Amino acid sequence: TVTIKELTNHSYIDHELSASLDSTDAFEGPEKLLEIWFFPPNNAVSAGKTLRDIAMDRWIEILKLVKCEVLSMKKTKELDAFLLSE
Amino acid sequence: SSLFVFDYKLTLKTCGTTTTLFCLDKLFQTIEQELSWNLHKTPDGKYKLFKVFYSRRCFLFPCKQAAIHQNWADEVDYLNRFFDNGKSYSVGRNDKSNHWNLYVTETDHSVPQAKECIEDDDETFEVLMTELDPDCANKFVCGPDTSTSAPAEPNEDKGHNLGYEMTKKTKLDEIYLNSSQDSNLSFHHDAFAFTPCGYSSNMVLDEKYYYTLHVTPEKGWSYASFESNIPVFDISQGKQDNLNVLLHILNVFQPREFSMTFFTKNFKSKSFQKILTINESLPEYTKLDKIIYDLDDYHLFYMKLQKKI
Repeated sequence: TVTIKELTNHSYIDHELSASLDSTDAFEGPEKLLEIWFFPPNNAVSAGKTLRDIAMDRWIEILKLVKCEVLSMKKTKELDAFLLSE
Repeated sequence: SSLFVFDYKLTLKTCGTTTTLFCLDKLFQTIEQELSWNLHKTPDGKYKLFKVFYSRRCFLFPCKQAAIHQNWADEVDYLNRFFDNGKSYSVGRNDKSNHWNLYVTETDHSVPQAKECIEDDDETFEVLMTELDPDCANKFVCGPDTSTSAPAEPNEDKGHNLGYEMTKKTKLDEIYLNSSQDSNLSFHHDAFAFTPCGYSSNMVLDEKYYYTLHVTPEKGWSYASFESNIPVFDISQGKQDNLNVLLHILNVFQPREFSMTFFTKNFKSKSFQKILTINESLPEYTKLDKIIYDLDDYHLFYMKLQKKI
């Protein structure tokens, strides 16, 4: 279960965005779910850089096109989990 | 909304009037420029990737969506501009405008797979719930002047603090066995409570598996979604299955109606076999639809249920 330390170990957090967000006009819960496998899991082919080498400001640019902003992000050994503004 | 980025895979899940597919152009530019990946392309310039899924339930207010997201056919046309070998499915009843849509590409087997990949335990379980019980929905309303423990450390803030408190109050961090007594798996949590209402959270188990929850509690269009790629049976050493997971979620939200989808590569798995009859363990709900698709190397199970009156 989650412990309070999880409030202090973000890899990234946008406090300004967090304080300004307002969900009064939210009305559409159902999501659009996109999953892209560029290579198979346990990929034996491609060495070198991975998706996780894409910098945060690049993700922020890409997500702007989706009309989302990055609220916070947690990094683990195998994935980066972004919480977004919508 | 959430984004999960792995070495070679990403999952982007966005709600509201977001324009999810409009990220594709920039995403591919970024990948080709920054990662120097030379992605497979067909002669007519379409990407031939290992696998692509895009899915969504019918919207509650489709005409309020932006651009191509106003209707499924336009989304499919847009996806087909990028990807080779995509197929589109409408799953469930079309007459009720609450069916589920899926776009999936044929797996590109031209890229050699490492041996252990074949036995990959990839599965995705999604539960989409509408007309939440009002008392349950209210747990995700924090109101404009909710006091919370003031940020104690410089990188804490109110939205995340409230999100943490919502997680603890609703026990959404206890869906999968992960307390220190019964598991030594790592568990990471990130949650945010929106003002005046709403909740989003990402949980990561064992560094590589996630589940994510998004709640829009407003009366009239209340909604909650749960999505997980956790292979529950294996990860709990047989102590838990997807029925346990589903019962925990239904208890938190008590929806009047919900759909669930379960993707697996291995339809002989205990998880898949168990889920085929899962409605028999839900006496409060009546089964509306039960559909199984054989999608080349994945099996898809879809079920829609409604609370008995």
